[in-house]
Amino acid sequence: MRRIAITNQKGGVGKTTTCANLGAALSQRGQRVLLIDLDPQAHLTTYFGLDAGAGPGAYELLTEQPSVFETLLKAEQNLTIIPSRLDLAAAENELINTPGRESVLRDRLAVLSDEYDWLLIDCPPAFNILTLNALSAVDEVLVPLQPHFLGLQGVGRLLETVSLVQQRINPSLCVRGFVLCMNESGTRLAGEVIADVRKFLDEARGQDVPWRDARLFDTRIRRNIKLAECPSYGQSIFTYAPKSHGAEDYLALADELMRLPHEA
Amino acid sequence: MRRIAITNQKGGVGKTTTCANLGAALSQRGQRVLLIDLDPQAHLTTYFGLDAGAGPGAYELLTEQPSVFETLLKAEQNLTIIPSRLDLAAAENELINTPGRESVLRDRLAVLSDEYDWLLIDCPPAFNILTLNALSAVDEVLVPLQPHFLGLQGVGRLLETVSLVQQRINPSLCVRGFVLCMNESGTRLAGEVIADVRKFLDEARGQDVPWRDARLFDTRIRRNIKLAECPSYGQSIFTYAPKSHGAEDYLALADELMRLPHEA
Ligand SMILES: Nc1ncnc2c1ncn2[C@@H]1O[C@H](COP(=O)(O)OP(=O)(O)OP(=O)(O)O)[C@@H](O)[C@H]1O
Ligand SMILES: Nc1ncnc2c1ncn2[C@@H]1O[C@H](COP(=O)(O)OP(=O)(O)OP(=O)(O)O)[C@@H](O)[C@H]1O
Ligand SMILES: [Mg+2]
Ligand SMILES: [Mg+2]
Repeated sequence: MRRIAITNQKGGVGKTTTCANLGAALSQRGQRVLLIDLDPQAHLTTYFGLDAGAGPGAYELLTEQPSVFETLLKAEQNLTIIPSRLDLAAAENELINTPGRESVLRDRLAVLSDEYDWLLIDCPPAFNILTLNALSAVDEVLVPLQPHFLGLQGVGRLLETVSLVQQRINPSLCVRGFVLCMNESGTRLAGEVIADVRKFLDEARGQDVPWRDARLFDTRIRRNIKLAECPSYGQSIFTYAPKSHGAEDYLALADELMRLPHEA
Repeated sequence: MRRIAITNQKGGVGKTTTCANLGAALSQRGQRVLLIDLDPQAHLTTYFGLDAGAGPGAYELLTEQPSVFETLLKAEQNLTIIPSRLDLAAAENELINTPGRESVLRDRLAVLSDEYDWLLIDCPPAFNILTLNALSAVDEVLVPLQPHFLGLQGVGRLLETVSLVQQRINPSLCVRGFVLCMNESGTRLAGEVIADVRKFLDEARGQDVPWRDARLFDTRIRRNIKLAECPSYGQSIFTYAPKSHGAEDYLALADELMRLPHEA
């Protein structure tokens, strides 16, 4: 199972949209996909018109002992989700004094064997215990990036955090790459951001850092209002507007991700 | 002095852009404006090409005893800022056991008398001690809203939090209104969001809630790439592109805000 955390502490850059629609794209390709909503805003859960309701979700998974299998909800065909609610915010405080608090999720997921081909985790816009749990439970990091100046500012700190997790908690963690979201091609700003990221990644090649093999994905997710509309129908872009640019772009991203070499 | 917190826990909806450019618009109108960067991402500080450097900033203001006047940096003409750095994130833990931890900022600002006409505070995308400090130190809340489905989801919880702060800590707190940001007029989605917000506010009229007089501002901030470009030059939209839609819209917002009746 390929395990990927979709994270960027900058708000509103397309984390949830990427987790939902990349997940749906992989399931379009016949892959079995598990999503986890690790954001107390519960936007990934809402995206598919779901509600954690009274059943166990991400909060219970981190603080009690339900089996992972009790938390699963079906989002779409071949697409399963561990939902969250607002109470997930309380997990932050409850875990504060737990030994190895960052690795609770990893341990809870250890019971999964070959039920899924992919695991994608949607992270909140912050470096908190929830994000650290995601980074400890996966092998790869995918960073959605809006091609704006403010969007670039926090990347250095994000990579520092990944590096600390890799050194202290999860040696197999690496940065798979950066995905441009809400891209408006042709703007000077996007060109500048792309050049900046490319230069930074080229300089990192071969160095002993978790992003030495990271790439700027060739696939760019174009700004497309249908991607903002589909969650109001509780649908992925493939159910809502299968012929749209949004569907095309996320399918291309899934294909590019599936082609990339990775540690087994 | 009118004191306003610019807040919305949803990420990337235009909080920092609104704080920077509404502040600059008010100073264009000859007002004396103080901005506070209460987000550890320090994007408001970066917006004007500034850096808290070694001097005291928002972190020190909350945890040590510098005078407010030592933390001030000049952003533009008539526009002063209390900057932040990444270390502001540490204030969250340091204040956890301080009695009345939410009111520290209010107390620190009490020395200000008539140096400024407006105080605008940029909040992080979270309901944390920093946001609670902002809500306790002001009289009005301005909520930037992206006209998207996911952007609407957290509004109820935001209003609940404002209501609790008004009941328990700051009785003078009220919601001044919602400002549509990155608005792409003509999309069906924007129309639906506008109708939803209007209906919600109409139903609240006259009820005993902090948003009974809240409005959906007539001014809508149009999506405009120049608003995303100007921070890369360390300038407000008025310095970078004074004839752009962005400058027009934020000036109109400042005028609308100045015309609104408010408690003295
Ligand atoms: N390619 C796109 N084109 C148009 N709108 C988009 C696109 N990607 C995302 N959006 C919209 O932009 C907004 C921000 O995206 P999203 O909520 O996925 O970001 P996020 O990083 O998960 O935000 P948060 O930091 O709050 O978790 C949402 O309203 C979403 O519907
Ligand atoms: N009207 C607009 N038109 C185009 N781009 C905009 C507009 N308003 C904001 N932006 C851009 O959108 C991105 C998000 O805006 P901003 O950073 O101000 O939101 P925020 O709510 O402060 O985000 P965070 O939750 O991370 O603090 C930024 O890159 C900004 O430059
Ligand atoms: Mg999200
Ligand atoms: Mg901001």
